[in-house]
Amino acid sequence: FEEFQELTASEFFRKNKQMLGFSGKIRSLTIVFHELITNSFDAAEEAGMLPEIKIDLKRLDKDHYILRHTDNGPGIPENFVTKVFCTMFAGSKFRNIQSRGQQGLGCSGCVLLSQMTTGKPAKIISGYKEKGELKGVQMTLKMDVKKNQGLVLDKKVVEVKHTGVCLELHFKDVSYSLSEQGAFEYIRRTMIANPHAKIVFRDPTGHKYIFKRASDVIPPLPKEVLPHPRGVTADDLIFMAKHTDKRRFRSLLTSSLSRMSTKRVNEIQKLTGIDLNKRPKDMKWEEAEQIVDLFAKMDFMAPPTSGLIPIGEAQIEKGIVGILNPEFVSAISRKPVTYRGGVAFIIEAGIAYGGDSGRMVGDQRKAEIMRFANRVPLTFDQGSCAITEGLKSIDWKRYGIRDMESAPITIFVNIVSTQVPYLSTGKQSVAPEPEILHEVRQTAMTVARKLQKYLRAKKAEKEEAMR
Amino acid sequence: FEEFQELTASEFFRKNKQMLGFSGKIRSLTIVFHELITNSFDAAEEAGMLPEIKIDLKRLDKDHYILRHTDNGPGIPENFVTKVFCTMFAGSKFRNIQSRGQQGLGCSGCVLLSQMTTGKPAKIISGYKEKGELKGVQMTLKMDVKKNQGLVLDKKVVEVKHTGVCLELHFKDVSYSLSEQGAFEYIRRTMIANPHAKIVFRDPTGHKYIFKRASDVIPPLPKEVLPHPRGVTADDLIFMAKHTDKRRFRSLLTSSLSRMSTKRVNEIQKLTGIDLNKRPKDMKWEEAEQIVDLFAKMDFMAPPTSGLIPIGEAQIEKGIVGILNPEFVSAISRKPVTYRGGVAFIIEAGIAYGGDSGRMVGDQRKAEIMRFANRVPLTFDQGSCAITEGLKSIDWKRYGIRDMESAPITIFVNIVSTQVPYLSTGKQSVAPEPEILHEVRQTAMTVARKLQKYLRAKKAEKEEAMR
Ligand SMILES: Nc1ncnc2c1ncn2[C@@H]1O[C@H](COP(=O)(O)OP(=O)(O)OP(=O)(O)O)[C@@H](O)[C@H]1O
Ligand SMILES: Nc1ncnc2c1ncn2[C@@H]1O[C@H](COP(=O)(O)OP(=O)(O)OP(=O)(O)O)[C@@H](O)[C@H]1O
Ligand SMILES: [Mg+2]
Ligand SMILES: [Mg+2]
Repeated sequence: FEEFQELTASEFFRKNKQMLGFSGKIRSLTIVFHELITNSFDAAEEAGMLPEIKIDLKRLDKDHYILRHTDNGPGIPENFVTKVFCTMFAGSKFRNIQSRGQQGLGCSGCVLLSQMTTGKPAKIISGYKEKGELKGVQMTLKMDVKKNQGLVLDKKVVEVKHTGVCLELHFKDVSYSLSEQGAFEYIRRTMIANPHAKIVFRDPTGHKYIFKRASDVIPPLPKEVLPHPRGVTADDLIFMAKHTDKRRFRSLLTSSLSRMSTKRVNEIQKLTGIDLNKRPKDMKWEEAEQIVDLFAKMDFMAPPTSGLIPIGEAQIEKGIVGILNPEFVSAISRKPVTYRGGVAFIIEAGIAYGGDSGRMVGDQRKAEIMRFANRVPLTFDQGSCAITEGLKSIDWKRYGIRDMESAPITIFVNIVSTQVPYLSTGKQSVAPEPEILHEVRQTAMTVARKLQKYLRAKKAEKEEAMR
Repeated sequence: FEEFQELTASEFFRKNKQMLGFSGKIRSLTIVFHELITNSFDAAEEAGMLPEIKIDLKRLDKDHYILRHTDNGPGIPENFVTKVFCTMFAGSKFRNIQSRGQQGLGCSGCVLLSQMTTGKPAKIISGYKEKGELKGVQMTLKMDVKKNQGLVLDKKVVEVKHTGVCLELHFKDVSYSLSEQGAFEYIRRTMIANPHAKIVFRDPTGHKYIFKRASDVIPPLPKEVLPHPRGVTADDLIFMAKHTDKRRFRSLLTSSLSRMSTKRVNEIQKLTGIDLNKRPKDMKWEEAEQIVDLFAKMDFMAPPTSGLIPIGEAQIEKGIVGILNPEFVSAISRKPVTYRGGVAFIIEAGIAYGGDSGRMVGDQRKAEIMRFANRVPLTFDQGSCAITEGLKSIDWKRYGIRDMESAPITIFVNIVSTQVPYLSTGKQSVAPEPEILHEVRQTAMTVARKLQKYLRAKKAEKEEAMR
């Protein structure tokens, strides 16, 4: 036990950067783009704005780049900058609201990778409003990996024209690629699910790509979705009770769970005999278990539909048509359901056939899966993802697709949730929770049926024409 | 930013217990067995003892168990007990020595799962030696999830006959299963790679299984394996320099890197012109890069072979024969090489044909992969593992195996390293580092060639017999 140590989160991830997704040169750079783009999209949307990002990737040498990333979000107040960029498990996305970020790791991971590969500090310019007044600050930061904190090497007031974050990071041992795993394809897929965003990207050759907005409609702001009584656990109730400022357990119930009215609470008190007026801290585990068991038997309305914001069937079809030009497309956005812990989620999907659907492998077009979570493309770890597992588990032959290995089909799936159960901190695959697998299967069968109907009609038409 | 929070590691993992491997009822219980067994094996081996574990799984109700796990290791000193069981990222395995544990999460994760599913505290009896004297303490603990610390609910001195840890945990929402994913199969596979261990397991029906020792030879103790100059990064040198107590950079080099002699250091000083006598803190990034670039051009001996302890070819073959009774078996243990960061690793593998080799799927025997890391069975996440990727990437047809889907073959692969690059904190799959993939492929081809030779000889014999 002389060697017994406690590591900080940053120390742990420095030893295990592959767990942040930084494994391989191409993937590492794509993950950097992913973390910075998702942060900027979240920030702009929370401020009620259409996201606009400018990315400049300059190549200094082989596998050596400078990345400049600028957004039009509300910026970051000066006193939060070091926590945002140099502290792991620090963020504003730990609540019950749908957002792309949810771990407090993303941009700190990028700063860590930059520092580990080049030794250079991160440069940040943040334009933000303080009491209505526009302020600008430029900071040069390094991460103190042992302490999970930031070190400010330089700080000065600067003039900014509008709010937003401008970040400059140097990277070595990463590689820009036009392949499926590369940053360019990542941007392309991001645009399918985020037609309301604009990205201007200057690649290492100097070529400027403008990914225009396909829609001027700001998506509605997601609302807080409280845990649903169906699935919330005794541990959740006890944990909430331990850390609440509510005086009575009954007010904790009505304020922390969805579909929990005073009438319901009285019903629960009557049926369990537990005094729900007592202080939250006095609630015992056995009583919490009784309450949760009773929840399972009661009839609650499904989770509210207003909190989660799916892409929507019309927009999915539009996005798919825009890039694949298929002969057939059909989308479906399911109702919200919950998985373990009473966490609400929605599965939506689109299927495209023909045109540029599917992926060329050699000279064959094979079925392609495009996975998304909260509108974010999931590029890697496809083999271990619940979306893949759910889609592969249905018998496509029954729907007229004899061989998925040679079918010009693209299946687009998006999971929307306040808490996506990722399999690792790399956030590229979803855990196979039974309820999620079930929903993916149901969704897959629905779109498969629609495709089957189209293919039959097409075949009938063909046979008709031949007579 | 009013919602900006910093989470502790325990808070994060409570929200994301699937990242500890606790996803699904069967898998969750198997992972608990895995974490406790690996800790006991590490502890006994470090103390130079043959590991002996007693596991008692009592079923209280459907999906409701009490687990009692007792080992014969050196125990845990009283003042370390709460850190061991209630603090995440706390452990003694963060050094450059091969061990099964390496993250400081395992048993804290089990305590967290127990608490989250039952609300019950963990009970620990620890027998340990303090200044040669045998001491015993019994403690009842809960994890303070917000603070990543332990709360001692009860503590008392007890009599113990010998050193070791006895742990009692309650679990709900877990399931004991005899399937491939279950705890029993996990124990069985553990015994293949750890023939020097003994496990007595009383299952929920009360049936007592004795997994006897197949060998009385204590494996040699792994030694510290310093990072190898080939692959160590500039960041590694700067990080070491920042946290060393050495007075000169040259002594940091000779003491922290393998194969680094004074002669070498003088050579490096001469070729780079950098004064290596200066204080480590005065080393600049650009200079570290120069040194690392020079390392890449110099001729270093391969990593020392004594530090890593593979299972060994004889033992792999013995273990395979013991459970599969095959008609052919062949094993190979490769030389140490390094992956990114200069971390040494060894790939060893065995191939078995016929007998009970392969896995029954329906009425077919298909090829089966058994993956191990530092002698620990990897049961889950097979699809995303580098071992799987490496094995599947060779063309088995070239070696006479026409169809892996219907071949009575079992391939056993073990990776040995001071730091296994797992893909997630669930530690069930290895990251596809290029050097690891390469070694797995080379190993696969070697055993495939041996199998091919056997099958040809078998076929020739058959044809001979038919004349
Ligand atoms: N461009 C930005 N504009 C405004 N705020 C930002 C920006 N980037 C990051 N932040 C803030 O910094 C926090 C930390 O970001 P980080 O990417 O580390 O974690 P996250 O986005 O919360 O979760 P995840 O690890 O899943 O990405 C965010 O929650 C947000 O509050
Ligand atoms: N049965 C045991 N006997 C003695 N020491 C133990 C035992 N179990 C755990 N420990 C000590 O507690 C530490 C923490 O154990 P824990 O399982 O949390 O992490 P780890 O084994 O170091 O890494 P990992 O998360 O990869 O398992 C170990 O490093 C070891 O020092
Ligand atoms: Mg983020
Ligand atoms: Mg452990």
